[in-house]
Amino acid sequence: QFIPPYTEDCRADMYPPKGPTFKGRVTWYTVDLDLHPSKRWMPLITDKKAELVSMMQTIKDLANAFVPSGKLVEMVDKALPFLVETLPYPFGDELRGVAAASGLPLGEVVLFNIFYEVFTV
Amino acid sequence: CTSIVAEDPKGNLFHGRNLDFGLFMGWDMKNRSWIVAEQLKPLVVNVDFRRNNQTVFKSTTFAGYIGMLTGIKPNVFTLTMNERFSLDGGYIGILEWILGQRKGMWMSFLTRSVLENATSYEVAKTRLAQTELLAPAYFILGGNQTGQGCIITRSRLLSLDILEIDLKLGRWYVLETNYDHWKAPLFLDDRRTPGMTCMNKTTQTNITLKTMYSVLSTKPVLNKLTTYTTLMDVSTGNLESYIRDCPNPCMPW
Repeated sequence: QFIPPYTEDCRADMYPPKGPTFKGRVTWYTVDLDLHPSKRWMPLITDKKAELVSMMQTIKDLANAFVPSGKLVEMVDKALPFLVETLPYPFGDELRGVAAASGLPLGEVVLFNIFYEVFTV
Repeated sequence: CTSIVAEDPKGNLFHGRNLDFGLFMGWDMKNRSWIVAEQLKPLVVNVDFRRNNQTVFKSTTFAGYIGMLTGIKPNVFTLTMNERFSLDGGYIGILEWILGQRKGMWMSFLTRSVLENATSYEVAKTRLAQTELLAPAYFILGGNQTGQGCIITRSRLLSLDILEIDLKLGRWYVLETNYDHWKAPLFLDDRRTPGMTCMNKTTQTNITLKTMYSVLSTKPVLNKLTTYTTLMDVSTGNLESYIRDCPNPCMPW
């Protein structure tokens, strides 16, 4: 159907995934829950650091487009880190570990992790 | 998002989901795609959470996101979460949290906690239905025995409804998008009707992870917000995920 809502006949035989709707396989990682929470995510984040930093930069660019003064991003960096102290174990320490491994400000890591709550309105 | 739990005639339970995210977060006119959704795709990872060198649960998530939206506790249950939009949304829960009222639980942290600690489908269902939350949500839960599949519709405080697989009523699957199942979806965003049409065409006899992947590949169930598709089989503990693309013409949501 070439006008919205772009429905189509039910697909069949799409598996194994291939063709234009398949963009790639997903890599496996292990998170060792026996490690201290601040260390658990280190190998994964180290591996995905560039992609994570790039995604956060995109979000900051969008935020700055809405609030050109940069105050919104400044608020995230300054105000959100305090939330980490209030989170139940082990989440606060894990977020600190993600921030340390990625080099991102803690407030931005918190923002990424509360996206769901923010966008339910 | 679209999540499905289905039971085949032998009592095997299959769970699939499309994770859609990034609505209104920057539209790329040139590539006709959502900027944030595209940026999330390289961050999709499968994670095997282990304790004492043994798998506790497996999940598909985004690197840097420590809560869970999709996961399997092998041989026990499968779980996905879909966004439920409401004026009484998560921003109120966040404000309450900031002001020191911290009875509720963050959504994806609850999902992770259930995957990590719940020991059965029933325990998981009770925790997902009864824990106070910061935001409304849909939890889609599958178990390891016949009839164990449900959609839990949650407000921040209450479980509003639990819709379960009921073979006696001919309900061999449950399918949830982002609307209460007892209400019609927004006419501009009806993924439920095409999803259910394709499930009904597939039939219970033919449902497998492979045929479920085809359902999740049909537009507009597959759309410009779809970042990944995950398929889970509780009995084998198998979780497989694929990064998705929706070639034009394709609905933006």
